[in-house]
Amino acid sequence: ARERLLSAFDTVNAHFQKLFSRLFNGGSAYLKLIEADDPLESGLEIYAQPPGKKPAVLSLLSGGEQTLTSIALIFAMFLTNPAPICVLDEVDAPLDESNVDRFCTLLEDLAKDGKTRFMVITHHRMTMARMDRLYGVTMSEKGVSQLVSVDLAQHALQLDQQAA
Amino acid sequence: ARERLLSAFDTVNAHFQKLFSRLFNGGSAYLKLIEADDPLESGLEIYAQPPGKKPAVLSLLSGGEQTLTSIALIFAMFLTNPAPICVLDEVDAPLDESNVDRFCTLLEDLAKDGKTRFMVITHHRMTMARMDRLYGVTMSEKGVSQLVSVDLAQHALQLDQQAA
Amino acid sequence: VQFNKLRLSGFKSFVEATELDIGKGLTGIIGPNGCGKSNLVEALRWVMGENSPKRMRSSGMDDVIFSGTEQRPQRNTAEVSLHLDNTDRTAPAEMNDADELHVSRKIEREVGSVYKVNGKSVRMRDVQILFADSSIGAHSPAMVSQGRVADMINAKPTQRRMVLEEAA
Amino acid sequence: VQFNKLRLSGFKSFVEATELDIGKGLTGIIGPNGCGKSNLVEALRWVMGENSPKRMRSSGMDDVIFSGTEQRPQRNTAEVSLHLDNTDRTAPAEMNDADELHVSRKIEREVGSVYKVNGKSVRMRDVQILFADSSIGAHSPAMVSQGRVADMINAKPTQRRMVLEEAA
Ligand SMILES: Nc1ncnc2c1ncn2[C@@H]1O[C@H](COP(=O)(O)OP(=O)(O)OP(=O)(O)O)[C@@H](O)[C@H]1O
Ligand SMILES: Nc1ncnc2c1ncn2[C@@H]1O[C@H](COP(=O)(O)OP(=O)(O)OP(=O)(O)O)[C@@H](O)[C@H]1O
Ligand SMILES: [Mg+2]
Ligand SMILES: [Mg+2]
Repeated sequence: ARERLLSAFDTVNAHFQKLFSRLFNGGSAYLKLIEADDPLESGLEIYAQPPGKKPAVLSLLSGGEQTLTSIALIFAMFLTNPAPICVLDEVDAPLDESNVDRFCTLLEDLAKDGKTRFMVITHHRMTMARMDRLYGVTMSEKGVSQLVSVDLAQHALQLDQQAA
Repeated sequence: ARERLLSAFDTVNAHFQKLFSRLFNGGSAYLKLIEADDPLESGLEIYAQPPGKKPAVLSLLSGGEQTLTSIALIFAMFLTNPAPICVLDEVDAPLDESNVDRFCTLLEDLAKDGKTRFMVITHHRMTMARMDRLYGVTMSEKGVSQLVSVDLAQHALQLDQQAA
Repeated sequence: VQFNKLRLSGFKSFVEATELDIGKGLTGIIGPNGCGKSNLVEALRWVMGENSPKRMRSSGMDDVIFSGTEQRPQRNTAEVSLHLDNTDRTAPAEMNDADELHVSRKIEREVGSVYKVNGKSVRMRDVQILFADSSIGAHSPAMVSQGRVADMINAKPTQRRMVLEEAA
Repeated sequence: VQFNKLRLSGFKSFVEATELDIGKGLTGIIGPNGCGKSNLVEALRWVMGENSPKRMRSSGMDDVIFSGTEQRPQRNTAEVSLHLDNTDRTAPAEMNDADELHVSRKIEREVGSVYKVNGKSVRMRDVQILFADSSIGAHSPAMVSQGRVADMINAKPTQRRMVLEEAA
């Protein structure tokens, strides 16, 4: 079990470092096992250095930076053991526009080998616009959910009209 | 101390019930002291019934519903002891458009007696559009923050152009 | 295996039979607060063998059954099924002789859950193993529930290490 | 009292002297992730007497001093000041004879913080009382830090009751 954890740790750490730099368009980060000599008793600490900033533990970063760093870790674990489906429930909520953009670019990249299908729940217009298809969930009858197919082009048009 | 807690509880509860119905455009909610006979040992539980739904404890609601209910509680405590300033750091992140709209309407209402000044940190375009003034924080030099005044009309125009 | 369709009936706010096509690439799910998006995610985890009500925002497993509204009475059963493509024959031996796998879970109020694969009753453990063998499952790192990112950020280092262990 | 201006210099990423006008009504603060918006909120709580580094995302209070970038060396002092309007004369007696109150806190690396009101040194407690008397302060329910709503949602009922007690 100790071997398995250390080997997983190394693989996840390697993926994590690359994914962080992609999501942050630079900078660097790494994982470290701390607090104990025995890996099975240790803690997993995350050190991150967004571009132009000093390295810091995760807890010192901004809300959006913490979120983007955690997304890098989640996808690092995913790439270590790729799954046929990946479901993301509102993970992009704290991200600004340029980070949402890079997040979507990463999703497109992870999806292109066709081995994993992604389900992305979001309130972000940019994320909606980058999807291959959209489903809307509505409650036109109170307390009763209904699933409807949403035409991407039509939806984008509606949003622009609302904004105007 | 017991008296003070019970009296505060009643005042906060009264404000909370009205604010919930305003933010949800209907429905009802209430606070309850549970788990102990002595109020100073008790727990504060929140029961909420969004329009058309069954009453439930806070933990059974959706992410956005939990957030909006908590905002009602925060403002209920605020109204019980009004402060000269109120600072809200990204509280609207999990809210959809119609809930952000009602949140902003409530802010406008709380601000109109002029006794409290509000500072609202947000990534939501609708919230930005409803502010009396905007400040932007930038890091054009890496790791160094700068504060700039943002012209509301100009900013809204830029956002529309980006979306197009 | 590949995920094709998710069907729900009587599951939380999805009282009416609903079918979600899980297409290739990126599928977006949108809608107002409280309309049922996270319920869809929970349905998927539930049919894959999620057996902790707490992780379903419930106090008891019966809470996933449609509890009624002012207009409609409560239901007494809820069913979710997953249609999987198994042409790559990566399923466990006992289920590996079909191109399509139809995994379902049905719960009856105060009775409990029944799992089936292609119409044949199986144990919950068999369903959990089916998905675990494909590097997926209710607790997989690939299933990122609402609020899970915030939990990871706030987690103590030892808790984070346990997440890594589970993913290994 | 009424809040008019917030000034920062050397505080976290605000190394350059910065002035924020706190106008009437609703003031929006916007900008990309990590640009410094929450640092502004922390500066306001800090000058009002926040004395727990953990609540400032820091391990020690010196962490609020600008720690340097590749282009700039670290600073050794940080200062934040608040300009308050006291024409309604609602300040505590010893500070209540001026139309304007200028509250400042300056920290020196490895030395500690000095609080002043209108140029005169005061204890941290005096500053905390000044704000508490106006129903505001670093821990007031009106100061909603990033993530605090999520904490409230996840809090145990007894923790929530303590929040209510503090607000009372
Ligand atoms: N057993 C049940 N029967 C009927 N309705 C239920 C049941 N369990 C939950 N619900 C309803 O489902 C709603 C929650 O849906 P869900 O969490 O999926 O919303 P959401 O679309 O994810 O919203 P958000 O954007 O706020 O996260 C609740 O309002 C609740 O009333
Ligand atoms: N002592 C310090 N010296 C210099 N920079 C610091 C210091 N402390 C924190 N910072 C920087 O401030 C940044 C955090 O800023 P802040 O949390 O205000 O961002 P934000 O605008 O609120 O972002 P978000 O939208 O993601 O919440 C961090 O990236 C960190 O590098
Ligand atoms: Mg949800
Ligand atoms: Mg922030």
